[in-house]
Amino acid sequence: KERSTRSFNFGSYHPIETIYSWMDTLVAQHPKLVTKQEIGRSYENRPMYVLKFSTGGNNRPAIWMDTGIHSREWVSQATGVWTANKIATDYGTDASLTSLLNTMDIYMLLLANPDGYAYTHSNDRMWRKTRSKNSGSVCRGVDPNRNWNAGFGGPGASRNPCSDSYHGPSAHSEIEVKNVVDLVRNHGNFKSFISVHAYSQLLMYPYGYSCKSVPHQSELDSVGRAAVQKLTSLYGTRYKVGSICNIIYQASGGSIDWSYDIGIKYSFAFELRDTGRYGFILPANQIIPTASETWLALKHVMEYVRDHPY
Amino acid sequence: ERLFVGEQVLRVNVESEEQMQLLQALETQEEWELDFWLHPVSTELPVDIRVPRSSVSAVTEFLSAHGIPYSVIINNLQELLDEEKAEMMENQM
Repeated sequence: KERSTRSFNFGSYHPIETIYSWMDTLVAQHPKLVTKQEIGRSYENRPMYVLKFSTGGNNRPAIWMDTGIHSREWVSQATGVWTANKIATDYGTDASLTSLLNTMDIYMLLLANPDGYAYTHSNDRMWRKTRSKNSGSVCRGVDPNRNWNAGFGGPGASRNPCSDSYHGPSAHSEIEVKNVVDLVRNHGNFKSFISVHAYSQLLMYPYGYSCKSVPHQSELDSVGRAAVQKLTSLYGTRYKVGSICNIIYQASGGSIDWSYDIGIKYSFAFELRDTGRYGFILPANQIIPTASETWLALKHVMEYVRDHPY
Repeated sequence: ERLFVGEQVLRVNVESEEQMQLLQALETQEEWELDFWLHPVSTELPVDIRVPRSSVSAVTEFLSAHGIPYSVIINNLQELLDEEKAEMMENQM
């Protein structure tokens, strides 16, 4: 197993076991900043770990970030790993990040769909959903980004268990979703919720379940545009910015709609790059460039959240 | 393990609302077992479709018959997956 973060290759894809083992190494290397918390188990009983970055305080305002909710979007999990390491190693040297972590916490769920991710390594690289059994159907899995209690079961999700956008039997029916819902609700002090997907180079804000504008639409739009400007400055990767419904399609039951509706104003979804026309099979040599450019946008959003308490 | 030998990924750049509707009709068509990596949503965004080998000729004929321009961005998906797996194995070693 890759024991030290120094030998861990952030420019390669890794199976779930290696990523989980690396998490322990990261915590061991930054014991005053990073802790690993099990927030529950997946359908197939895999642990779901959140990395918490905190310099103290009690229930500080926090930023949530998840990657890999759609398991085949491998560059999102890989970007999450690189970003977690970046936060840990830059704390104390990057003044802006240090000031952020002196007042806020960051929670990162790197493998938001662990069963699906394991399945893409062992059985079907194109798998996107969870692996839960659907009663009355031979088809397995629910689209974990259609299962949130936000316009649940509305347009842009399928009631067919064999569909890749199947919303599931009820909101939060997927234990992987419910684990996050419970953590966020119990914490009660999240100020930003960022979900990272791939691909198509988009930075989106709510709503997906409806094309009506959210009350904070203009603020979210301007934060998104400024963040994307930073991202583009590194390698020229061009992103579009807009609400999920207006920029791609109506999609009900999405996570950032849920987070916005429970009061987490700064809710965003990233669709990472595919500059090479590889779709979900982005070559590993594009992981670090993707993560590096994404970091500039993520950092901008987090700094804005830090500077605009509510 | 599921293999994707001979499967292609087509990138379709729709040019009209009519073409968009034709592609959206394909989304509900189950016979060809198409996997939309990018869905037909606007003429500004490409549509990427993974096509099983058995459906490649039917799909390309359909697109050509309707004058819908497309390109093949992945010619044999399994080849790319084999490269990806080889890279991971090499890294682990």
